[in-house]
Amino acid sequence: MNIFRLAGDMTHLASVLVLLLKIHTIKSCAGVSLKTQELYALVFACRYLDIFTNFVSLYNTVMKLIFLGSSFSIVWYMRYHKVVRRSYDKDQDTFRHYFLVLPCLVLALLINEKFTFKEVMWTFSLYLEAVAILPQLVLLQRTRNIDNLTGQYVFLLGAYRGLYILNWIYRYFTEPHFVHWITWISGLVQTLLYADFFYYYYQSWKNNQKLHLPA
Amino acid sequence: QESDDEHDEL
Repeated sequence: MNIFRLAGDMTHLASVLVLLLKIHTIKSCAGVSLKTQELYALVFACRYLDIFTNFVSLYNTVMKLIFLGSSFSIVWYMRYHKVVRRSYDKDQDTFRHYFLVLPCLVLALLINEKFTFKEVMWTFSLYLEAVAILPQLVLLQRTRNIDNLTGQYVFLLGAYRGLYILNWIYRYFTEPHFVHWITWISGLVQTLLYADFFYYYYQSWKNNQKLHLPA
Repeated sequence: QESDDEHDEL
């Protein structure tokens, strides 16, 4: 494992911890999109179908369990916790799941490396992860006042994507036959979706102002 | 080296 991959995983982990911290200690999920969180839970459930059959390393297995556990517990908190669920911006978070899920499923059935159930589900999870942030970005755009933790959460997720691209570049040059077009293209699309947010995040950080997205 | 159908990333 190279330094970019490790740093990418750690920022991904940090993003989840920041979100759990916000929900667990402040008992608020204001500005957080339940749609995006449900899509992430679906992404991990479909991607880690091999968790007990394909052992890569203890690190991989533990991280998979953490991502599965945290994504489902965030969804649980936002849906059912008696305090947290009251802070959910339900009326603003109106993105429809199936607009994203159905095209990704069709695409995974058409474009995959191997037409088996596990492989199609894995490909579906890559396509869906690429666009799962959209409901969150739409919600940020709508509510416009973004608290620090929500801003940091999205920033860390974007950083994780960027580091994964560096990891692929590194692996391409250091490992023979490391070519994964589906992973790369969907990963690149996902990272580009953060570009706009990153621009405003950087501006607010540079000017030492509160993050504020234009209408 | 892992074969192509074994995914080693998260």
